[in-house]
Amino acid sequence: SRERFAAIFQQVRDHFQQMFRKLFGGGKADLVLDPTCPDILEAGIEILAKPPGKELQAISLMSGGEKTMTAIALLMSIFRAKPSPFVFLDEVDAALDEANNERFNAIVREFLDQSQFIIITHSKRTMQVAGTLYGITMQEPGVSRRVSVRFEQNRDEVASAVA
Amino acid sequence: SRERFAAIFQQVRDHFQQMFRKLFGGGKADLVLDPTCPDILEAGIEILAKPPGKELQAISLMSGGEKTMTAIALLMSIFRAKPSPFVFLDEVDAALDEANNERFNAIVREFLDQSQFIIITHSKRTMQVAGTLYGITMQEPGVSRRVSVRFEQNRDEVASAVA
Amino acid sequence: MILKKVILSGFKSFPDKTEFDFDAGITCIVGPNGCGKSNVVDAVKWVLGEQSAKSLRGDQMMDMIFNGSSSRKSSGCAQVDLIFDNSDRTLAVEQLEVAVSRRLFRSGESEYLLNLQPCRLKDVRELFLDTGVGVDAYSVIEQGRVDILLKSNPQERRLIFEEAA
Amino acid sequence: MILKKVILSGFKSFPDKTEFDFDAGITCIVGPNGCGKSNVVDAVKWVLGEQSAKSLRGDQMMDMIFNGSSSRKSSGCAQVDLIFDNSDRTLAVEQLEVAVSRRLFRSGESEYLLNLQPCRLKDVRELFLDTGVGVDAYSVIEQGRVDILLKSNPQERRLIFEEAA
Ligand SMILES: Nc1ncnc2c1ncn2[C@@H]1O[C@H](COP(=O)(O)OP(=O)(O)OP(=O)(O)O)[C@@H](O)[C@H]1O
Ligand SMILES: Nc1ncnc2c1ncn2[C@@H]1O[C@H](COP(=O)(O)OP(=O)(O)OP(=O)(O)O)[C@@H](O)[C@H]1O
Ligand SMILES: [Mg+2]
Ligand SMILES: [Mg+2]
Repeated sequence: SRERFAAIFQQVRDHFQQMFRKLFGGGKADLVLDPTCPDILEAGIEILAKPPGKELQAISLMSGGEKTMTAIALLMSIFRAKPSPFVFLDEVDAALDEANNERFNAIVREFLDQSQFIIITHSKRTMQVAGTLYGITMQEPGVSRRVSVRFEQNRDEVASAVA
Repeated sequence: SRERFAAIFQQVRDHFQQMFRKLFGGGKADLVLDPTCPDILEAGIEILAKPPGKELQAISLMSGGEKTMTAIALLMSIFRAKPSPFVFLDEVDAALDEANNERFNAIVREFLDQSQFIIITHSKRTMQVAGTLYGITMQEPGVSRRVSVRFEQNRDEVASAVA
Repeated sequence: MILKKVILSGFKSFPDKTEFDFDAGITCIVGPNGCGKSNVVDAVKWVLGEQSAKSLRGDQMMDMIFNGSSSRKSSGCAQVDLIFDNSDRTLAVEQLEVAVSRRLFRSGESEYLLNLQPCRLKDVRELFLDTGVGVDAYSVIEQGRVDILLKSNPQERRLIFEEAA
Repeated sequence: MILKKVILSGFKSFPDKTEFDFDAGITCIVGPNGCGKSNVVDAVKWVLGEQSAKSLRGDQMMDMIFNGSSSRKSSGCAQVDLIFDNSDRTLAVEQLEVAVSRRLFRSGESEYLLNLQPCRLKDVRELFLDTGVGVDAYSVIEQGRVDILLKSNPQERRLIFEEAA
């Protein structure tokens, strides 16, 4: 229904404006329904994003890492409006430098009140925030096996064993 | 012309079969012209790739890192058939684990006899093989500046300064 | 509701029954390229009712069954189970623990199960309605797809947004 | 032939004239997200004759000119120069050092230059014919695009292959 869509859209939009500023340490972002479209159930969604200190430009001009951070801001905003009990993230940190990887880790931790996170990663930095770490190995050709590790004991061990 | 295309295709194909085995430590790969097409100037190109110990499957089923390594094998095979004096690689190592990152570094070094390589990366491992390291910073908002470093002196310094 | 376990048997590169236990916090899955991490993500999408083999990186659903390796024959069947702790009764069923399963045989025969009872995909979808769980929700972000919302055009983006919200 | 230098002035996030010197080996370019590394790659594609703004991540060619920042006004012109050592006479010209440049003004006026002499894109293309240098060659692999040959269908792949070979 129109009211329901408008309500959720507005919530996601509000969260997105704040989440972007939080992840970028400033700047400005917005979600905008196509104003030329009379029916909000038909209107396309535009994303505006201006990193701190930079001018507002098409999001295509953003860097790989900036796009990932913007996407994460939008994703987390949707989660705030419509929580998922669990979230699987597969190598979403691939394009992030170390500082942004830390910010991503921090935002995931903030959402633990509403979701479990299962994160696939090659980043030792992301592994640092895991409460549980599973390794997958293929000692036998073509056959996956799980290696489980309680983090407090051998974080660095499994990280290097499976890297 | 048909002969020219067939000649280059065969060269790339031969290199690809070897290059794949080198990068994967075994296995089997091939480049195949669509046999149902009578005119080789019209035939589509199929890529077959079987990592060591695994069965031959659609390349879509390969992992992110395996696809990158297969793509690198194909790219380097094209370079062997038709060298470029310089090559710019922008974060091609993003999906690679440490072992594959090393193999990628090694193959780039082998091609130094025919090309210069300019590699953009976040990987400290890739930075290790650079003869020259440039950092780019944005101290002034929105303004890129180059920081140049001769590797032998301060490799770790610039790597941490710009990360 | 807490996702307690994901169990893979004969699914993609997991010929042997393999269990992953999850708690309320952050679980990281790590390992070398090609070891099977993304296959676990595919397993979760598949058991929640993913209909498109392409979206699971395959050509046909049969690609979900372990295809053999140099040391193993192929499997006859793929099965994935999701085990939920339902003590907060998020899921509108009696049980405190809920198991959702999907099976696919080489014959092409396939089934969904709810607490070991055969059911239809429709029943699985209804079970998760409005819980934020499901193939159309944002609960699974696949490798290379985090910026899918940015890459889409305004209309595609709107459709994706609508599905989830 | 050796690529000795790439010079950016007013191109994307480089308002100030910035030079990158390259030698025969491996040069790595590093830095935080958004600092301008991929912009250097775009600069090389652009000066070699890239016609599609989309392929340079922009909407229109005007997006290649520095657009200003919180501390700077926008530039009036973007220029990129590639300086080659031509002592092995790979390039069929007299000079031992060859400079290829491209300029774009806010007015929309744009030009190519060969050793500071205005020329047409056609002349730049002819200069690099059969040298393995050019927008269609494989000499530039953009961020996120390394597996483009794998993702394409057999016909697209064939076209890409033909262009380069
Ligand atoms: N039906 C199947 N039978 C056997 N093996 C399969 C099957 N489907 C996929 N695989 C194998 O699973 C492997 C891919 O696993 P996956 O994508 O999970 O790797 P990954 O751990 O995510 O690696 P990366 O870090 O590179 O992303 C491939 O080597 C593929 O051959
Ligand atoms: N015409 C322009 N004027 C000013 N800034 C621009 C212009 N075009 C692009 N930019 C800026 O350049 C930045 C992107 O730079 P680039 O893509 O080179 O980053 P990067 O160093 O490759 O980062 P990453 O590691 O995330 O890939 C963006 O923040 C964008 O706003
Ligand atoms: Mg993966
Ligand atoms: Mg980049």
